[in-house]
Amino acid sequence: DSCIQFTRHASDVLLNLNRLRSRDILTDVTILVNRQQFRAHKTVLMACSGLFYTIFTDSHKCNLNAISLDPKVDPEGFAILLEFMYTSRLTLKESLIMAIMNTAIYLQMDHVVDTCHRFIKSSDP
Amino acid sequence: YEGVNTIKEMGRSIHEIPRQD
Repeated sequence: DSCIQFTRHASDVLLNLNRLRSRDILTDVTILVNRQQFRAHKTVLMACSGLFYTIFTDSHKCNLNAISLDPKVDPEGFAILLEFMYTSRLTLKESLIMAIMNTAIYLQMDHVVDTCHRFIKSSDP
Repeated sequence: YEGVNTIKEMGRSIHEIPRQD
């Protein structure tokens, strides 16, 4: 008996999910951050964020097709974290690192928060 | 992403969804 593991399968699946997002195929929720709107797949949001996991496993909220985030959330920070969810790449612009980290705290993405902390500490002169 | 200094993070990236709640 043998087993063939396609080592790049996970990243290929994620790339296709991102293609579906950019073509708005089977996206099932709009995330409202201040005046900006982001279409996404609930399953991807839940897989990556503790906050969205809690929201979409709540029987009263799982059928919502629009979610407004707290107005303190920075849309640019959210956009970068949404991109991370669909690409595994976190773009850290110096001017946005705090907004990204605060948004990751809000979205309950603890591993990203820890990584941002370490990045800030390592880049402190 | 050419030209950007890329740091490889080998640790866990996201939470783990429990087998059941």
